[in-house]
Amino acid sequence: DGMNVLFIVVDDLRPILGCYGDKLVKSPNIDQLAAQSMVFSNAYAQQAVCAPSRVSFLTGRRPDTTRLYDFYSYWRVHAGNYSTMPQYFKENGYVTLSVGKVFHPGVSSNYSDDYPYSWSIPPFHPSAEKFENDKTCRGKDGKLYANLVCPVNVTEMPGGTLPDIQSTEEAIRLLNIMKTNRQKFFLAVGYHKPHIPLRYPQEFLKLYPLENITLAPDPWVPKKLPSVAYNPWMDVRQRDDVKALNVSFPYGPLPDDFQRQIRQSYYAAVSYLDVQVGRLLNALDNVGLSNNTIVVFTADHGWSLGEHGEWAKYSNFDVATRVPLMFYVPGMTTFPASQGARVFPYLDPFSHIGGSAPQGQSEKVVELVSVFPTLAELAGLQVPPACPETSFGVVLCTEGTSIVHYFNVSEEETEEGKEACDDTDRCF
Amino acid sequence: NEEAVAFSQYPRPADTPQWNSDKPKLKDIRIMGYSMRTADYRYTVWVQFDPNSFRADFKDVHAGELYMVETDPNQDYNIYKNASHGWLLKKIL
Repeated sequence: DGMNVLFIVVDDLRPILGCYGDKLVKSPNIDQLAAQSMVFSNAYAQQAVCAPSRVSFLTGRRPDTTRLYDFYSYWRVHAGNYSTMPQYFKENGYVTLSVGKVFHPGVSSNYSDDYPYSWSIPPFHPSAEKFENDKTCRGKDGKLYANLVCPVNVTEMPGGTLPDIQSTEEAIRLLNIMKTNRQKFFLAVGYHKPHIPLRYPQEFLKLYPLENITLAPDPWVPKKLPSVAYNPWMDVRQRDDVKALNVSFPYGPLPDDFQRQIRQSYYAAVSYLDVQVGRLLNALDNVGLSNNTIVVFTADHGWSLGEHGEWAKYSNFDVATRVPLMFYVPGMTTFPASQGARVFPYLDPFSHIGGSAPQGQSEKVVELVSVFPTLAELAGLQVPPACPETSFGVVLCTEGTSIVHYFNVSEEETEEGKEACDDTDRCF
Repeated sequence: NEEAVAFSQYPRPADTPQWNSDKPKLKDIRIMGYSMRTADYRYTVWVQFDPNSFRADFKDVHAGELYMVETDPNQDYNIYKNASHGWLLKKIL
């Protein structure tokens, strides 16, 4: 009988992770997942902005087919009544559940996260989400601001919590229910951080002393960059701490010291996210479902951290479009753990030493629009057919292609001397 | 063909940065940047776009970018104007 699916999607996370070779970041829990997964090093979003990217990979269609390039249309009304990936799993006997930010909220998901089409029960949104852009960041003068860089004392936050902490708690609650009911589930968990504001528990700053933080390797606007290609990072400029710097439009630059503070807080937010993922995967162990649950870990797009003199996403640069993408498939990317053994024990980024290499790695250039057909194939469902040239009238098809065949580590991707793999099961 | 390719795109309201360049509403989109990524290069053409017909006019190219992964992994040296790329335009089409 098909495996469960735990689909983790992170807002604005570029591959700043140990398993993607970043030497500075502390991401032990995501690295532990990667150590038992197939990791794609060259995965790209179809558009580097939230709603269009999410609607694209959740329907398996490109933006020119969803006709969503902004935030203000719902594909079923505006372009075509395309089935979504969760809807397809729901139609194939799965209980489908959404926690946190999976679809972008608002018009683009019909103010309902596309419920009831995509989800079996009304999607969960953390109550703390509504305070996300409030003045909750304490400035040097002790007053509260709506800053970009926003390390906080969680106990001082409204409700004494943060959205991603609430999302993890709800996801764990649902895992326990699914375990009891013994129902096959597709649980999507959408984390908000490191999307701005970079608001995270202040203790994570300890992991990244400012003296260890450098500028981007190329913090200047390239000479031959066409002006149309440049993203003037307007949302960053609107934050109180950036506004106070009076930076010129459109090219800035931000003061070096502040650039390093942004980068420091992005890293801290990634480690905060890693703790949430660690708690969630630890709970999967606790309910004994790690051996029959596929775990997908990805993001909706990347984020510029000063490269090319840019911040945020909103461009076609690699730093804005490249995302982490990994698939944990018990019995395929890793041998099932012996009964009762833990697969994802929680690892504390404040004390955990050492990294872990991905189990399998592919350098192949792949796209988020391929996640839908890939996950269908991994779960043993019929793979949706390829879309015809024009597919506005086609309810179920995909403009991506399944990348399961890349799970074999082929000749040109193995290091010298390692035996090429032509049998996925044997290899893993 | 076998080569693995990833396509991205991004809309713009104008050729030069303005307050809504990051997130233009559909009605304000005038240019679409289509990117094609392979293991060897990144090729982008910024072409005229009509938000009413949703048509991109690849004959009306506003600007282009070409970066070679091996020699310029950070995409800092745009060689679009120095290289012949007619075949790339055909390919992205």
